[in-house]
Amino acid sequence: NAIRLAGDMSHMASFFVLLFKINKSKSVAGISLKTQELYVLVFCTRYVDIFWNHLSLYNSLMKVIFIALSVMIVYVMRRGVPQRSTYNPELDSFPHHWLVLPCVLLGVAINQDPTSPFEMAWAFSIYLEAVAIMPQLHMVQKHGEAENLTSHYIFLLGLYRVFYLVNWVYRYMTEDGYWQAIVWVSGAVQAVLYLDFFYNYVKSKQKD
Amino acid sequence: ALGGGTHDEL
Repeated sequence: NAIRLAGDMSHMASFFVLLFKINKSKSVAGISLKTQELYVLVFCTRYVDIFWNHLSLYNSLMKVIFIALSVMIVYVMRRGVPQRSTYNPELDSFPHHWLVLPCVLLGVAINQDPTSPFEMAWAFSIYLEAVAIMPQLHMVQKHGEAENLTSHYIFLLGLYRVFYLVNWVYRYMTEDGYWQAIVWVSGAVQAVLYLDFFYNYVKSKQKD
Repeated sequence: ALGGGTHDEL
């Protein structure tokens, strides 16, 4: 549906905005490498079914694009010259292991098929995605304020989440028996994390 | 039940 497509497009746009920012400004200052590495982990654990699930060309293609773009971002941040010298590890200090570990335990404990390692990995990726933005939000707070393109990037990620939430309401009403507890709860948690950022984003845009 | 089925979203 169109709402879901809008969500995917804002998600993809967020990658391009970030890649544009770090190529144009030649700097990754203010960008959390931890958040970006968590996203690589999210996509690689969720999309392992790319090898046997062929729901549509769109889905398979988007999976490849999301993995490729997130890996590309981490690559530029770690290896890019001069980008790698502009990274601020001291500001990127969120204890991310405390995000991954509970998500692993949750993924093993609560999933759609306890006999399937793929379902465990899939549930893990859903839980981890919900909280993966936290190191980035933490960094924005420590920095005081995010650069324009960085805040557009975070805004697009939050927007993607809002579109998906609306898409689930739409699907629940139009598709008989459509119901997904894990993604709905995690998606709602993920959206809540952006509320404070959204508030400040809109406020600063009004000031401009 | 948790709902679920095919993972047709990204």
